Amino acid sequence: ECRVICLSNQKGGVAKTTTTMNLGAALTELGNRVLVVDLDPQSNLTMSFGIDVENLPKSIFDVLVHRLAIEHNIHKTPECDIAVASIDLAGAELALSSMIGRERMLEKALAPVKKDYDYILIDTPPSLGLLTVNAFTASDEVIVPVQAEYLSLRGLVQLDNTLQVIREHLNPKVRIGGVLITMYDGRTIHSREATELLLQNYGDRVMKVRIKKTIRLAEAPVQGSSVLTYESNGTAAAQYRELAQEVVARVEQA
Amino acid sequence: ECRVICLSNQKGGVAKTTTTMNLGAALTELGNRVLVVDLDPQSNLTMSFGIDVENLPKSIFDVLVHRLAIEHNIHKTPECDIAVASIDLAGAELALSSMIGRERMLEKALAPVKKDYDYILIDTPPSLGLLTVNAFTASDEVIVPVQAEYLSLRGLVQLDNTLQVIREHLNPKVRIGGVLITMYDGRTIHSREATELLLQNYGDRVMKVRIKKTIRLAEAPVQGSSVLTYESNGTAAAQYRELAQEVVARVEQA
Ligand SMILES: Nc1ncnc2c1ncn2[C@@H]1O[C@H](COP(=O)(O)OP(=O)(O)OP(=O)(O)O)[C@@H](O)[C@H]1O
Ligand SMILES: Nc1ncnc2c1ncn2[C@@H]1O[C@H](COP(=O)(O)OP(=O)(O)OP(=O)(O)O)[C@@H](O)[C@H]1O
Ligand SMILES: [Mg+2]
Ligand SMILES: [Mg+2]
Repeated sequence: ECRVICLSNQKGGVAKTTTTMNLGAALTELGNRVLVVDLDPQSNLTMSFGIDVENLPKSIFDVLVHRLAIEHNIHKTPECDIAVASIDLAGAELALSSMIGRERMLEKALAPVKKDYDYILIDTPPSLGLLTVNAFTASDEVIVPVQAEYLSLRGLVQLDNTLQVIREHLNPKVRIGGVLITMYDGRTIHSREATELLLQNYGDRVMKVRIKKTIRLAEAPVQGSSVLTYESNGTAAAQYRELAQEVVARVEQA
Repeated sequence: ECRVICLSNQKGGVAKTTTTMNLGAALTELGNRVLVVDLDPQSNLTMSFGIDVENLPKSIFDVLVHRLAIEHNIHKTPECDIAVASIDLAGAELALSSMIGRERMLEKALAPVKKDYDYILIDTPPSLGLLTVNAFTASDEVIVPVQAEYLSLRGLVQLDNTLQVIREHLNPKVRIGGVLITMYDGRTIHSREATELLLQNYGDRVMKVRIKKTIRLAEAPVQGSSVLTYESNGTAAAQYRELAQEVVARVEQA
């Protein structure tokens, strides 16, 4: 049974892309068949795999707006498969906004390939617009990367409210599968206080593993690979492997 | 003569909001009359000034979509005036998309109050959508906060291309007034290499001052004030004061 997980938080720069890539690679390492989907016009996920975004013949834009079969937009990499994005995706929200069924385009596009994968991970832009709504509608659960900082915490209420609306109108099963603390620096009081607040509000939905701040995670995309390949024995690779195991275990509980 | 400056970068989490607030406070300290405008549905700028975003009677949404005079949406704070935002701004892009002159709504709204300010700073969401296009159309220049990291640098090409389109169709004078390196950690090779790349591509448009990474900047919004008030004698306050002087000096050169 394929599990579709979306990485989302409208707060910018909280490691949505970094988590999609590294969790994807770690799930592949456990023997799963994994597809990651780049749904952000910035195309950071596509770039992080070393794919040239300037010369892509097709992109996820064509899948959503022109009904291209998604298998024609999937590139294979050593770490997982990826449905790529390019800048033309910036025009998708406007192009989709007048279409009937505009919120279900991604769900329809993924349906025929779910049989080929154990996990599908969707990276979203820092917004709660139509692209992210498409991701919520297509997903079983949402993992919310969050920085242990004040401004980052404030956005979670809006995310919760949006998911409530999605459940009522589009996808009754979508839920927050986990809140993941990223870029963690346990030395500051601010981080510790913010983490305390998160645990009070989200309880056991907060993932046990915390991804510590390390420059290795910023370096890996330059090489076009995940940190599991870039520095296989490092702390960051170990933490993302731990995250993959926790994600796998959480499905059994759900 | 009022100068309208927009803080923009579609890459998330690069300190757009933090820079709008602290540059605004520093320009006020120099004796200028300053208005900051929150154009992000996340309302982080409004929250950072300690304003309760859940119970706002009006917001910038009403100004853009219902032609409310902006002076009815301006709150005074000890550090500058602010045109506030709330979550209803998330509906603005769709509401505006079918209106004639949809890209000029902010420009029209600001026109009557430019006489009351020396600087107007606009904080934008992490996207190049209609809200940011409104900000580009209303602005004389754009300051681009950037992290010295690979994924952050990749977005600058898209930003340049968008500004080119804005110049051709909407606002011939808007230019990049400066590229500001934020959250800088000079200890890593990655940061130094990324900074080198920035200087090669943007030359003297890169601001001389670099804002160093410090937890003080994440702490200040919890208190509802800028770092100039929160820790007036600290490094971050000194760097934002330096930035304000550089911004003032740059106009003389333009
Ligand atoms: N644990 C970490 N430690 C240090 N740097 C990190 C970590 N995780 C991610 N980064 C870096 O922080 C920056 C932001 O991460 P990333 O781009 O994945 O966030 P995002 O939420 O996808 O951003 P956006 O909102 O723009 O899509 C990137 O430069 C990334 O390389
Ligand atoms: N120089 C700095 N050192 C350390 N932390 C910083 C610095 N500048 C900003 N921050 C913190 O980093 C986070 C991101 O900054 P901020 O929210 O201002 O970025 P942004 O570009 O406005 O994000 P978004 O794309 O979501 O609008 C915030 O938690 C902020 O408090
Ligand atoms: Mg991203
Ligand atoms: Mg912001």
